[in-house]
Amino acid sequence: FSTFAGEPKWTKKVLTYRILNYTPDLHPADVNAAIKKAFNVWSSVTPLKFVKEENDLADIMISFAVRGHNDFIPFDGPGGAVAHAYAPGTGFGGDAHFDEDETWTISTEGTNLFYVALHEFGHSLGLFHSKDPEALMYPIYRKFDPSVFPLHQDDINGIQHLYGHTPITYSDQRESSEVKEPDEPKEPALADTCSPDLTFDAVTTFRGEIMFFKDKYFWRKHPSLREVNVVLISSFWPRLPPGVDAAYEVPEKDETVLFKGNEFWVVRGDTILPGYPQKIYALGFPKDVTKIDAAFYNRNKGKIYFFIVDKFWSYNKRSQSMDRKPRQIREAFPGINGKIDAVFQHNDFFYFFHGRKQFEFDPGKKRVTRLLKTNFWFPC
Amino acid sequence: FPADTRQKKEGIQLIQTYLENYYNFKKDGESDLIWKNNSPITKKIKEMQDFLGLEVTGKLDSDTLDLIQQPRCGFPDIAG
Repeated sequence: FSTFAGEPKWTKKVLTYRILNYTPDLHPADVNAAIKKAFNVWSSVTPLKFVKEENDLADIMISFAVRGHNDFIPFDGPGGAVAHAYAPGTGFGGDAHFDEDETWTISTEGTNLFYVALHEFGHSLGLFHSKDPEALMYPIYRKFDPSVFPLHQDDINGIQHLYGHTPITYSDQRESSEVKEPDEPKEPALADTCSPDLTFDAVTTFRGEIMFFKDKYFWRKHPSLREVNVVLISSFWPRLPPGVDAAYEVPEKDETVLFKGNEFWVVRGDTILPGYPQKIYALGFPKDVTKIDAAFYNRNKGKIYFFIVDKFWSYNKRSQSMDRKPRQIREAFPGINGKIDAVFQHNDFFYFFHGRKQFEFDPGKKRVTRLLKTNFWFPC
Repeated sequence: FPADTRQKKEGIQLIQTYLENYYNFKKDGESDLIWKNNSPITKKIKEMQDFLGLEVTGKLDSDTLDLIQQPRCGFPDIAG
């Protein structure tokens, strides 16, 4: 990523935007929605919030124009330059202009307004063009895949370099109704760490931190620090498919095992060890097991526990043997019932995640000691 | 063949306009039309190819010609 010379950026966290005019290519409501969705994406990875102005001067003034339009960079008719925007600042600083000679759409045909706006608002917030062809801030407009989170790790690193790491807390969002409204179209946007509906695909310790996996990214959290970092899984382990079903760490070997479907990978830091993926059947599972729901390594016993639906297998690292038959989860872990999303060990407790709940389990007392929210570990 | 020559001329015009718009290239008369390794326009083409992740040839090869005809952000990559 790169920023503008002198690294201009907004010093306030709540920015205003105003749409001065509309393209006849789209219904105004579609333009409003595309612009808001673009700002939402930047909000999801920074503390920034964006509020729509109807009449007054706003920080980011948005307009559609053709050819020469009273600034330094005239548009050039269909194709070529489709839009441009200015670095943060007064006057036309931060403003975004869209070339009305393009065919603006909300689909993958023509020029998609959301995607171009997302790039231009990157400029409005202080990002310059990136040399990474995969980055959103790469200057050439390409067809984009709406099912993929539109920001590349390069873009996330850039904007968090300017505005910090922590996403906004859920309570703030409620205050600024503009940023999140119930009827917002479902988008693969980054889930909010403070939402009461937060669920995880997998959780594991990782070199002293805790990794919370969700869709195509994970949050990194040091147990004793407030800060939360969001990372794309693919930026850590490019060869891994998106989404992780289960994960556990063996700290003394500095190895972490990641499960997806009926395959697993062993990684050391951001390196996938050679010879992986392997099939989970190599661990001794029967063929009718197709995925692992959750797993963790009990350091005190030297055992790895694999949870599948309402049963679990355990693998004894010392004797290198897997249970012949699975056991009911509720038998060994009273109070933990049904399918588990994720589990990890912290200090001498096990933390089981089931939907929107988290159970703190004391293996010594063999009982649940606390019922927690899934976002218990985040600074909400 | 005339078609080749016309195509080449169009290509040259395209790349020159692109470099002026986005890479702060200033035309300085005849010399910039001479495709010498160290001509200003060749240097600019290399700079552009490097920025856009293309193979740096300094020439108007097909990849380069394809890329500069794609829609893009109007903000310059190398500001004046």
